[in-house]
Formats: sequence, structure tokens, C-alpha cells
Amino acid sequence: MITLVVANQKGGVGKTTTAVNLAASLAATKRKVLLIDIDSQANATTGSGHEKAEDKLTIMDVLARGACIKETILTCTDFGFDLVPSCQDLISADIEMTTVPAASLQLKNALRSLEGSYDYVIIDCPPSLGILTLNALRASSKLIIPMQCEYYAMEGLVSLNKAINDINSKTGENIQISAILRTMFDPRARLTREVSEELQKYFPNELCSTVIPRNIKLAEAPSSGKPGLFYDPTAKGTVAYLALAGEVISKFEKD
Amino acid sequence: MITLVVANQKGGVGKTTTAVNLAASLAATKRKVLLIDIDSQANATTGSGHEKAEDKLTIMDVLARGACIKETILTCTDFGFDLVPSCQDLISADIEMTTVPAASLQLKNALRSLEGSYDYVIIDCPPSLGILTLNALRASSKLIIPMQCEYYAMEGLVSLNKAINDINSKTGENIQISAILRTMFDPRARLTREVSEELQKYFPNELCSTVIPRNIKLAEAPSSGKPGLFYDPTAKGTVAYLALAGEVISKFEKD
Ligand SMILES: Nc1ncnc2c1ncn2[C@@H]1O[C@H](COP(=O)(O)OP(=O)(O)OP(=O)(O)O)[C@@H](O)[C@H]1O
Ligand SMILES: Nc1ncnc2c1ncn2[C@@H]1O[C@H](COP(=O)(O)OP(=O)(O)OP(=O)(O)O)[C@@H](O)[C@H]1O
Ligand SMILES: [Mg+2]
Ligand SMILES: [Mg+2]
Repeated sequence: MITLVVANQKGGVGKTTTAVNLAASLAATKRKVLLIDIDSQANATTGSGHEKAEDKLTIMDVLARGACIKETILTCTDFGFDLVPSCQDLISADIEMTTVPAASLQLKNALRSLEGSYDYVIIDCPPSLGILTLNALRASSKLIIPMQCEYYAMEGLVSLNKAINDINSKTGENIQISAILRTMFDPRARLTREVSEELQKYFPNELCSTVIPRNIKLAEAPSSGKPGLFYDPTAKGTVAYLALAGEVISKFEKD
Repeated sequence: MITLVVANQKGGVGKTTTAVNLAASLAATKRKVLLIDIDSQANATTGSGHEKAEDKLTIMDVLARGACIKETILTCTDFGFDLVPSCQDLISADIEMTTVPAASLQLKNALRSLEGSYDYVIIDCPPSLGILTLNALRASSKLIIPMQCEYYAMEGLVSLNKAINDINSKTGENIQISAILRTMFDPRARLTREVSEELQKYFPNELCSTVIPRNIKLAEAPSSGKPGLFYDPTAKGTVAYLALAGEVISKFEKD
């Protein structure tokens, strides 16, 4: 089972769009996929056609109160993958989890009970480096960083790298960036080309060869609660995420 | 003194770009302006040509340890406004502030000592609804919500509205959205027009008549550490933020 975390504390770089469309694309290749939404905004949840979990056991019960993660799983029969939806309580996770022992390992421990049920577990993170992203990083076997080729996002990558090194030295983990994915890519813009060249210089091994173009269909799809593959299967953005699934399979499954 | 908070928990909607360019535009009209960066990403800090505060007293000392905010102020002589820079400690603010009494009022209390020194205090918030954004909301006299006209951002607005109502009922405050600003606006995209029409329907009074177009010059400016006004004074994006300053003056100064 590959636990693929999609993280970047910089906001609006395409984390949710990547998590939802990668889940749908990997499921289309007959792999068993679970998408976990640990962002209180619940965008990956609504982007997959579901509502935030309100009544039954939620991911917050799993992280803070030891509930079994299997109780929180919904099936997205239309799209071929399962979903652990977000919930409102996640907003106060940083404060609520200060009293939980081994707080940053709760997700890693919970996922053990899913070993063998899925080929991929994909986790969509909030735009921060708090306890929820820390849980995802410690549970990850692979880490994908979506990134707009713009200045603030480049700065964010430098501080994310530093934060990962801090986590590794404090916890003894060996979390590494597996892939950097260029999103909303506009080759006509000089800024995009310049930042992309910097990425090729400093992260040649991690940089995905697949590049996700800016494509309005990817921004339209969530309003119908569908991944791109089910909204407009031939759109440039949809095709790019299918290509990314191919790259993920060839890069991550051989290890 | 008008304390103008720029907030939205949705990531990448143009909060920092709005805070920095509005600060420069209001300063250009000879008003005394202080820009406060409470996002650990420190984008407003670098976008104004400064580094994160590392050695001397920082905004975290003000919020968690009662230091005087005047000690943290830098002067951006080139751009005509002052800056309270971000710092690395802000990352753990949610956890560190759990033990501070009246934690969510620390910024409001600190700003009292600046009454009379500035016409505007502009606060750039992180993409979350944690203790830092809560401090800014409680300190605010006016609240501006930058917003991309896309689906996830629209969902974010609904949950931000709900979060503000929750804060008001828990604290007895009367925080209201003063202005909603459409950013990265592309009139050719059907999605942009549709979301914009929803905004006009549900928030007719708050919606700014100034609209910020998508303009690559605004994304290029931060790599030279300058607001748009000092990077490309005639660019469409720069002109739009000058117009916004005019609208802010006429909307907020008459109250
Ligand atoms: N390749 C693309 N082309 C066009 N629009 C895109 C693309 N990828 C994402 N978007 C749109 O850009 C906005 C930001 O993307 P998204 O919400 O996926 O980013 P995020 O990193 O998850 O944001 P947050 O930090 O708030 O979680 C959304 O409105 C989304 O629909
Ligand atoms: N009007 C615009 N036209 C083109 N690019 C823009 C515009 N406004 C902002 N940008 C760019 O879009 C990206 C997101 O903007 P910005 O960082 O200001 O958003 P934010 O809401 O502050 O993000 P975060 O949630 O991470 O704090 C940045 O790279 C910025 O340079
Ligand atoms: Mg997201
Ligand atoms: Mg910002």
C-alpha cells in the first residue's frame, strides 16, 4: 500500500485538484484507491460529490479519540475510489490534539488497519504546517508537492524543505519529497518559465516530467462534484492528470 | 485609525497581493500606513522587500509574551509604509497561545498603543481560521475578503461567514464582512462570470465595484521585493489596486 501525501503550506497551488484527479485517474487503471480529506475546508470531499461528515464517526474521531478509520469510509461508486470525508471539527485540531499522546502518529497508526485493502491511500492536506499536515507527513510513504511556478510558491518550497528537515531531526523519520508537480502551468509567461528553470536546477530528480496546464475545465469540474475525468474526459487538464497517474505508477511502484 | 484585515481561509486567493498593494496605494495618497504580516509564510514581508524577523523582538513576542508592538516596526522608506514582519515562530502559534490568557485579544490590545500614529493598519492573514486569524478578526474595524471567482473559493466564503457568526456568538463581538474583492478576474471565463453573478446576488452591499484583473505583473513584482506600484506603475493590476484604495477611502473613511 502506497500512502501518497499531497501537501504544500502555500495556499491555492492545486493540492485538492491534484488529490481528487489523481485518485480518479489511478482508480481508472483498476487500482484500489482511498482518498482522505484532512482539510477543514472539505474541498476534496465536495470535489468528489460528497458533503462534510457531520453525524457519524469522522476523521477527527479517528485522530483524537482512537475511533476505527474503517467506520469513516464512504464509497464513491461513480468514480471508482473510496473517500474519508472532512468534517467541521478539523478546524480546531491543533488545539484539540495538544492533549493526545503521540498526537502526530495517530493517522499512521490508523492506516495500519487498512494495509492490504487499498493499493493507494491519497491524503489532501490543508495549507498549513500544523498537526494535521504533520500527521500526514509521518504517515506518508510518498510525498507530492504541487507547485505554481510563481515567486511566493518558490519561497514556500524552500520553507517546506526546511520544515521537513526539522521534523526528521526531531522525530528520527526520513520524510523526503518524492515528486514536485508543476500546476496551472502557462508556458507563455516569463515568470512561469523562470521558476520552472529554477526547479529543474535545484530539484532535477524530484520534478515530475508531467506538467499540469492551466485549464478552466479543472476549475469548473468541482461545481458539479466530479473529478475532471467524469466532467470532461478529453480536456487538457484531465489528460494531464491521467499522464501523472502513469508517471506515479512507473516512479513509485517499482521501489 | 482603521484596522483593515485581509482574510480568507481559502488558499491562494490574493490576500497577500491585496495587503501589500493596498498598503502601497494608500501610502501613495499620503496616508500613514502600517502593514502587519501574521502569516508564517512571510510573503507580505518579502513582497515588501524585507526578510523574516529572526533576531530582535517579533510579532510572536507581542502576541504571546506581551512585548510592545512598536519594537517590531520596520520602515519601508522606499514604499512609504511601515511593516511588522512575520517570523518563524508563528508556525506554532496555535499551540503556543493555548496557555496565554485572553489569547485571541492580544493583537487588539497591542494595537491600542498605535492609536494616532497611523491612518491605516493593514493585516495579512494566513490561509486558516486559527488563533492568528482570530486575533486579526477581533482587532479589525474593517474586514476585506479577497476572492477568486471559482467554485472552491465560493464554498470557502460560505464557511467563513459561518465561522464569523460563530465567533460573534461566542465572544459578543460584531465582526462583519466590510468588502468582498474579486481577484485574478478573467471576464472571458464562464465560471468567473457565474460566480461573480452569485456574489452580486448574495452580497450586493459588500461586493467592491473595483475588480482586480488577472495580471502577470502582480505575480512578477514580489520577485523584486516591490509592490506593483514600484515594479510597473502603469500595469492593469497596479492601476486596479490604486482604484481600490480610492474605493476604500470613500467607503471606510466616511463611517
Ligand atoms: N490546472 C488548473 N487549471 C485551472 N484552474 C485550476 C487548476 N488547478 C487548480 N485550479 C483551480 O485553482 C484554485 C486552487 O486550486 P486548489 O483549490 O486545488 O488548490 P489548493 O492548494 O488545494 O488550495 P488550498 O491551499 O486552499 O487547499 C481552485 O479554484 C481550482 O479549481
Ligand atoms: N491579480 C493577480 N493576477 C495575477 N497573479 C496574481 C494576482 N493576484 C495574486 N497573484 C499571484 O497568485 C498567487 C497567489 O496570490 P497570493 O499569494 O497573494 O494569495 P494568498 O491568498 O495570499 O495565498 P496564501 O493563502 O498562500 O496566503 C501568487 O503567486 C500571486 O503572485
Ligand atoms: Mg485544497
Ligand atoms: Mg498570503
